[in-house]
Amino acid sequence: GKPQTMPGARGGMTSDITPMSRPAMGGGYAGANDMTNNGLSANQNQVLSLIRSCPDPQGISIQDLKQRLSGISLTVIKQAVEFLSNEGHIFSTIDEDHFKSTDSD
Amino acid sequence: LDRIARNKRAALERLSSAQT
Repeated sequence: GKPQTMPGARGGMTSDITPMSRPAMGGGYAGANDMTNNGLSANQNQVLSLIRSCPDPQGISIQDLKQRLSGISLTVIKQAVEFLSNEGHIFSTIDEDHFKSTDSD
Repeated sequence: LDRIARNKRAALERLSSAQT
């Protein structure tokens, strides 16, 4: 007789297409829903704007950031800095504790 | 302070490749 079904045929419409979301979230917390229009969380925006506002050629230190953002824990600041650095918004200068923004000038 | 310029260049490259 004629073969009717083809077991194991490379099946038709599987719908598990992975969406092209940005897998850039490092670290353990994914719940920052506080996104603004540039795709950064509120904390990340605060850190970024502080780094931008620093005129020193060697940038601003993590300790300075911590002092000015007294409501944010050092861990969160470091996560934000790491994220911004990965995205290219900021970079470390004289050492791994000093940062400057790329788009300030 | 050569390092700063180098890091900045690297960061700018990351930035442009991260932007859509």
